Amino acid sequence: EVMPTLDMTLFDWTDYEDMKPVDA
Amino acid sequence: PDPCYDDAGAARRCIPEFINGAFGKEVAVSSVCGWPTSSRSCTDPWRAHPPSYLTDLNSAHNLTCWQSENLHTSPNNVNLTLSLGKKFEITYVSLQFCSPRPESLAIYKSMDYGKSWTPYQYYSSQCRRMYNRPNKAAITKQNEQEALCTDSHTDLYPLSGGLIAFSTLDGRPSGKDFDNSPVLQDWVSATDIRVVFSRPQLPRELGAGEGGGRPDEDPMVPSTSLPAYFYAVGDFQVGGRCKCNGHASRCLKDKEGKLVCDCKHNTEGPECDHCKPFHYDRPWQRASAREANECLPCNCNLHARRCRFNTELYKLSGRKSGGVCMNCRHNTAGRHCHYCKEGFYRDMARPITHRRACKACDCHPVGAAGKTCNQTTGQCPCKDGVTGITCNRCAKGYQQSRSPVAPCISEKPP
Repeated sequence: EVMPTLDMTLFDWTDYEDMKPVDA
Repeated sequence: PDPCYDDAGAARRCIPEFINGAFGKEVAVSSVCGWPTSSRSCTDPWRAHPPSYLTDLNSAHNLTCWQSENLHTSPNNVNLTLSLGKKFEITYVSLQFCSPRPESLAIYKSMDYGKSWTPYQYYSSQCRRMYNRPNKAAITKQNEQEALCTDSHTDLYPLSGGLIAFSTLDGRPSGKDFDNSPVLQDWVSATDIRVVFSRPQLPRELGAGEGGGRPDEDPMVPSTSLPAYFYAVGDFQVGGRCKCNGHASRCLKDKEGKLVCDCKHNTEGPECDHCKPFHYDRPWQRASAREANECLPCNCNLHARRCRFNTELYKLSGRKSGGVCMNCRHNTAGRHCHYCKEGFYRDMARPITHRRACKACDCHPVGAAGKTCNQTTGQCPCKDGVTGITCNRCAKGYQQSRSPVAPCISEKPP
């Protein structure tokens, strides 16, 4: 079973703006 | 076949042919018959004695001699200066006289195209008084690179046809091991040769003693009551080889007409005296009969164009390799650009020399714990519960969370 790739839109970037990729 | 390489293509020492470096060259003279004082015989073109006669074809059937003007004082230096146009390794300097040989004569050499001069050899019946040197001093390893003085070849006779020949290595102890003697290699090197006639032979009836002067006479005090005399030389030779340090078999004229070595063995410079760029895997060395000492290219796996030599690394390698590549490209790194730089990993399907031998790690910005992957597998360091080469998926039994710090959480409740 191949797991789906991480969906960047699901993350809550509120406290992690510095980690947020440009395309997220 | 190229004499700088053997039949198998391996480098070997090569040297330009032995020549008379003076032949056909212009010699600058400080005095010439008929100038500045007009002389009836020398101003006649058929009886002229110009300096070109010093270095023209020396024929016994048609002996042509340069002559100085008539001189009346002594000492009165007359100079002959020959520019070889390039550094040569001199074997001998010889002069064949049409006049009696001078009583005192000095040979000098320059290694910087005439800017400075070094004594090469003295001839005088009064070595100490004229040149402050002992007569016929023993040649040892300590003084073998110094000019010596001898009273040989200073006899009045023969009145014409006398020879003075200075052999640069004759009697020098290290001459037998010239390859390993930087001192003598330097000693024989010259760009210019100058001969200075200092004192003439004087007839004995004028009161001159052995060697043209009374023993108690100071040869440096000018005498003005001498009969007219002149120096005359039929042949001035400077035998040697164009200096290329064993890395060229010939010298050629460059675009500016300047004589330069036709360098081989990855060397360059007027005397093949340094390695070509990117050929510094070992230091430049002169070629010897035993070892060509060719300059070797640095091993940069086709990823760099420049390298530098590191002495410590060279010693540590057992004097085999000391080159350090500079500005490795194609995402490579290391002394030989032989591994991938941080953030890249080696694509084992391609040789290290391939320009795409290093691939980007491409670690996931959230799933990976860092940007550096395994150099051989490309595996990025994954956060807990994350899997995949680039750490871009949750492992089995985990699911994506909303936290970028812990992107995958266990599906089982804690």
